[in-house]
Amino acid sequence: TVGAVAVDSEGNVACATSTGGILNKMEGRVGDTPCIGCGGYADNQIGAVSTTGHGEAIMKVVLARLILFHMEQGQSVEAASDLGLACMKSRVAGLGGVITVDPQGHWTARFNSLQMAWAAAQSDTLHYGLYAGERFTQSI
Amino acid sequence: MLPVVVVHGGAGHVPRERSEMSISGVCSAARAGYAVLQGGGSSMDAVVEAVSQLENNPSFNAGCGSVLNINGDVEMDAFVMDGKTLGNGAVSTVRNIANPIQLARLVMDKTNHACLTAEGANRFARSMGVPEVPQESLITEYSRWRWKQNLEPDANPVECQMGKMG
Repeated sequence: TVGAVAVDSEGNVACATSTGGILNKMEGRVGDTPCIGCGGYADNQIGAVSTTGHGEAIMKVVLARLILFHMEQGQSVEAASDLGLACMKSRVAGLGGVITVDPQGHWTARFNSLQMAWAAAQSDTLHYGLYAGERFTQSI
Repeated sequence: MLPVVVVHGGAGHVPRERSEMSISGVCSAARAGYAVLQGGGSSMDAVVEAVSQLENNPSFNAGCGSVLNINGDVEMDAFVMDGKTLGNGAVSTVRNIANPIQLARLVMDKTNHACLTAEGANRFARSMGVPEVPQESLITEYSRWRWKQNLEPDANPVECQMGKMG
């Protein structure tokens, strides 16, 4: 699965997620990606999220909209993302990752699997990582 | 703080020998999305551009490089959503399309539906002039190898793909 979230100079947010699905899935199996609120969600009043991971687990907790719910309650992008992932892990033992932005341009990349390749471009700086805790930067 | 674009290449197991390709792929996709924003493009333009780049990169499980289903075929899903209008578009189990994310955007822009699936999505693509590609062009040696590896009776495809908990 791959995904992106963005905030443009007018403060509009958007998300996009695309996937081949799960290895050796049954023919016709549909995962979280095309399901609104699961594979992604975007609302200028809250923020935008793109998710990746075990689709059947993500759908059970409606992960993208759950994270934005926490942000509506005042949580930061990072805390809301961690709360959503923790809910998925504790309720359905699900593994996954998310990228999240808010309309002010705060962003995060969080995951409870061992790895997730991510990158962020902001103020002419490129941030990126693969393993938990990694956050490298270079000029764009 | 604005503009900003963030991309991911998928959570789960990335073998060491593929980690370089994954990192360089997400970095170039983020740069491409950011260039769209700096050129005055919308956040929707930016995320579609970034994800299209990742779909065209065989290192990632989307577009070219998608994992195979149990029959050895490629069926893809994609979703877009616009925060300004709450507009959204999706395709599911679509085949023979190089950039499903661009088809999902067409569903949002050209129909009043949220999602088109399977043959209906393919028929919509044809009506929009989106070219179909041979399935072979979407399959990599690596995805075929993983498919074969997970046909064994005791295989665990989800664990193979997601790896261990972090």
